[in-house]
Amino acid sequence: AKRFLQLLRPLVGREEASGDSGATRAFSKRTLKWRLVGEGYSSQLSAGEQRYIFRLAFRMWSEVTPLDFEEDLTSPGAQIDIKLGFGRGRHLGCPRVFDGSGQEFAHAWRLGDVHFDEDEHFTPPASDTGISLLRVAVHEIGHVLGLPHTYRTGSVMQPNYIPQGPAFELDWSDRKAVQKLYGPCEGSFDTAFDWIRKERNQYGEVMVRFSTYFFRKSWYWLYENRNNRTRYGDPIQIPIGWHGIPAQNIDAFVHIWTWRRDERYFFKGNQYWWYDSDKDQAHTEDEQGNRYPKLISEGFPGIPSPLDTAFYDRRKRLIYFFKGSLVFAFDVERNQVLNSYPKKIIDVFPAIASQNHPFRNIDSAYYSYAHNSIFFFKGNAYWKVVNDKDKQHNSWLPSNGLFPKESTSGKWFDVCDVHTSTLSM
Amino acid sequence: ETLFHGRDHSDLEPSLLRQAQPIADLRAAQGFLAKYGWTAAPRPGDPGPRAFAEAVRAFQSANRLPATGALDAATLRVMNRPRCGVPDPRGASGFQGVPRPRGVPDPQGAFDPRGVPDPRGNPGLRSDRDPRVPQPPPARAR
Repeated sequence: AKRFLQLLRPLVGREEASGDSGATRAFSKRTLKWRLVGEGYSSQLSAGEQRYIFRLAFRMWSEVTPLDFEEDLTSPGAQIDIKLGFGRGRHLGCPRVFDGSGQEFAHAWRLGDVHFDEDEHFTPPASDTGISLLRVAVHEIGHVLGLPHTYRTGSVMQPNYIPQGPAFELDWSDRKAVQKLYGPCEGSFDTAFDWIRKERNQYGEVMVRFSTYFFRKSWYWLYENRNNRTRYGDPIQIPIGWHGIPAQNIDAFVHIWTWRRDERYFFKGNQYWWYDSDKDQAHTEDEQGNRYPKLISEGFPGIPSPLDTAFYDRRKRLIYFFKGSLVFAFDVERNQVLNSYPKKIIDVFPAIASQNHPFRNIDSAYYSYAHNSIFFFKGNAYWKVVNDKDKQHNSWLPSNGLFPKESTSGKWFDVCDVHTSTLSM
Repeated sequence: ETLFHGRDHSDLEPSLLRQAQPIADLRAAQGFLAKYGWTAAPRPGDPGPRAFAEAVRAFQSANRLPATGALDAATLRVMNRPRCGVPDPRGASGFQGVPRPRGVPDPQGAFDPRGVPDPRGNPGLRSDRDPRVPQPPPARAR
């Protein structure tokens, strides 16, 4: 009786955004609670393994959608959005009976119940035998979110189980399908930068590589430009990848890179940190034994703090610091602000289309080697600064002019938050 | 319980009693196609051999098999493969918990977001061979 009443649970928070694809949005709220029900644990895997695999499955969907998933072991059952459980034959009050090992291995109900056939041999991701519980869970959660089956090669929503290496991931089309229901992931960045690495190739030549990083709050993503997505498994907590810098809310990053200098600085509040790229940690003191972090006002005379953002212009050898509606041009050779600064941001970086300008409080200024351009991020949008190539094509463009704003999620794809409880997986 | 001996349960021996009935004949195949939304459930006296052949043909083409409409070994093999219990979009019978309201069209075509381009050709990316310009490192698995 309890389960029957649940089926009649009002579809609050569930809407339908029908499309021709047969896919329909199932939830309208952004944080969804899930639970492996007490009577539904499998005897084949340890409880911890089962819950970890489900947590990972939900995390994989949260890495590509604006949805967060949180395991909830305490709230009343009616408040749990997605319930999972194992059973054999007639199981968990479900009207659809399992058929024993072989053929049907799981099913999902639109109202958020997912059942796994205990007669199947479910195995952890690393195993190369049996049926991967992770893969099946990701598939069934896809149903719960509103995705139907597809026969498209490579899709996780194919009806038949396709044995695959442990490293299966949600591909471009599956991502776009679910984002068609729930929208793309939006949001600004505290700071964004391309990290330069110097390596020697097999001929001993020095190769310079860059990696794109986006920071937000206490986590960050590596963005793989060539794959149009973040690294699988991101975001990651800042202290895990970056050592000795503040664990959250970084204001700015600057890389002073000349023939003689290669210095990287992180800024937060009224302090800054010098980062040692060889040792991959922040310096604790300078050559004279002075401690880091230092005061911005001492290291960069005339520069206010806290900062909104900053970037280094390699050609002019200037650091542009931004605060409010002002921009400060700092000469790194003479270690001082240029005389004519500070200026209004709009005077230094004019709007190409009238009034289409961030004006103040820029979240992050980012020079991208992938696009050979500077971008100003603010909210869910970015403004691209006119570069040399733009000027060659349109000489009338003002130097440092800002093109009209565009959606960040339309250029950097699937940069999605995950629930803080699943950050450290 | 399902018998095992190893600490990590990796040597589980599925019970022979609880095996799914293999789909090996016409009736079982009719049941399979009905269960997963390829045809309406067969009723006694149903004149539907043509409808059954058409459903088999549709199932075969979706699974990239020769669409003969005949119940051959390859088709039976696919029918017996492990799969999700949710019906396929073609003629889905609204199994997913809430019966489809009357008059709402069946999602005929298999869901195929081909319309979503994959802009790999990102503007501005240099060729890998230009050593003067910093290059991104190779992608790594999770």
